[in-house]
Amino acid sequence: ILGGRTSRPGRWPWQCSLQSEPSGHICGCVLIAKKWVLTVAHCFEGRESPTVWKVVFGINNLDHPSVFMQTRMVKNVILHPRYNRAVVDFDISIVELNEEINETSYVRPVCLPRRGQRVQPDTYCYITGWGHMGNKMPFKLQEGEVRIISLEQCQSYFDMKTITARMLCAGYESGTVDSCMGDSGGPLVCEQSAGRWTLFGLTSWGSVCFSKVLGPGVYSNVSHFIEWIERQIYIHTFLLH
Amino acid sequence: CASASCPDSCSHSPLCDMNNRQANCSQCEPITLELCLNLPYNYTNYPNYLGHLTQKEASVSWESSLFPALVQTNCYKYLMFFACTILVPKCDLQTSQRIPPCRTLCEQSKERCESVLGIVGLQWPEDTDCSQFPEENSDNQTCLTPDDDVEECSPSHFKCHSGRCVLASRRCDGQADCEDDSDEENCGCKERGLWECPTSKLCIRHTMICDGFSDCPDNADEKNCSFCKKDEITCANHDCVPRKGWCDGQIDCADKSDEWDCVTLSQNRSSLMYLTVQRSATNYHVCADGWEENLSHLACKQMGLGGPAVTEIVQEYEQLHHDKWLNLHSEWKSKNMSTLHAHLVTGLPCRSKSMVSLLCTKEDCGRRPAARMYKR
Repeated sequence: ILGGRTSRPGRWPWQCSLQSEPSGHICGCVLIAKKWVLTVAHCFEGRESPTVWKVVFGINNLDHPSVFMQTRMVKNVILHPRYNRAVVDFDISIVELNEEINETSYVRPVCLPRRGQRVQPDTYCYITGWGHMGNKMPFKLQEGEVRIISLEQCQSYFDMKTITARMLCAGYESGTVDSCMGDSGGPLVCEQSAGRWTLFGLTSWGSVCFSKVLGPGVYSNVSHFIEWIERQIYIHTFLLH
Repeated sequence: CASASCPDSCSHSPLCDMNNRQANCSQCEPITLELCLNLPYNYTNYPNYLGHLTQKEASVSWESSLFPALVQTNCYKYLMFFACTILVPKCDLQTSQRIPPCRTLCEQSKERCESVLGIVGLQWPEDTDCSQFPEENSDNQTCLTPDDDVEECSPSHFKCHSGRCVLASRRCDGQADCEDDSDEENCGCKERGLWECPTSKLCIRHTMICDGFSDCPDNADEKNCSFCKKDEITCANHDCVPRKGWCDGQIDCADKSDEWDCVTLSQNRSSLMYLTVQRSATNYHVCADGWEENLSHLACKQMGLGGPAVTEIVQEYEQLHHDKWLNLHSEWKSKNMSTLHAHLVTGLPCRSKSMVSLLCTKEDCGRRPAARMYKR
């Protein structure tokens, strides 16, 4: 996360770290139910097998396992069938854990939007992750506040790409607060009534974020995939045979 | 990689065989960068002249956005060709060596276009120092110069009638970018080999029709996709299955869609909702004979509502005249079925003359108790 700040333990209890040996942290991910996690499809390029992955919850400092930490293996990786790696469209996947997490104050699921629920442009939301900060990779979870940008305005930043309805843009023209490599799959969450947080985006792509940072970040638009997510969880829970 | 181990840059190359011997890394690889798919050569070798280690990195690089945008200014006829010779350098299949662009090609590109970048406050990419490239016809090194018929526009561009290249995303975007407005001509879906959504006039690829995903706002691309018989029903992927197989607990559709959304709640007089189950595409209520609390949880969970469930058994005479209920199978406990509706059968009397009503709730989410503020 560029232009963000170190977050405190327990502030984002749905944030998880998708890890694979020997690299360790590869991508961010988001807990949406006791056995289910969302992340982006491009994290699995070249590592499609569930057996090479594990998911770590309840940590703030990647280098210092905490007492609140829970680790699960991956039982299933469900990539969106329309995922297009060339133009990074339909960039979403559902991960089934090998067993349920224990819900604690430090490991808890985020809410999903209701079907048809969209986040409005100019809403302020948060992105979090252990990705590049522009000058180094952090150990501690970073958080940054970003503003939702309309698709039309977003398209003007990315001449070479088509911004589709499956994407959501957030950040600032100057790119001062943005996600970066290593944040992919992590959450873009917005606070709703009564202090509840809802997941509207998954960090997906953007312009290069090490040096000349230009334009906003692009997120997978979770609202677009609600029916697909609910369907896949139902099929993999009840229609096994 | 003549030596036993490759220099660092090779260790990123997918060509290095996975058991880490890291030999033979520097082979040629096919060009996949969409921007440079119309070059007079098809193989490249990494790292390229901009320091990118893979084509993937080159495809998200700043330069891969800069050059196509710069080409639109018509500053130099062979700019796109030059950009590709440094983004995806030609690889000589015999020697696996990179073949650089000639120095004059680099110098001409820089001379004509660097000033245009200056206007918008951008610089010419640092790594493209032309002196690193050989002079044309220098005795010991070959280098690349454009033929007369080399493509000036990349596949990511639209070529105006005037010969100018504009970005494909600007084709038919409602704004004329070509001097001759040719980017806004023939913008109908048909002319572009696409299919037009009837109401929204949105253009979609033919492959998206009847593929199970709705692409037109009114779902028009997923209508009239199958022609099932009277006693059949269509699956989400448009296959036909017998009506009696719908929500019977057995999977009949290849995409399992005959067993989706079989359990729902429907409004009744009180705040509670009748448990409603589909069978052969007809809605039934559920007779309360032998009902158990854990079945209420299963019903709610099937609807994605994993929170606490409230059950109420409601006396219901009206329904009983229409034979519109299902009963629990007498041996339902011994059957290993994962869905509620697989445990239900028609045709049995409802002795309790009562139906099952439920109140289901979502599981708790989105709260963060540990992030509490502590009053001081």
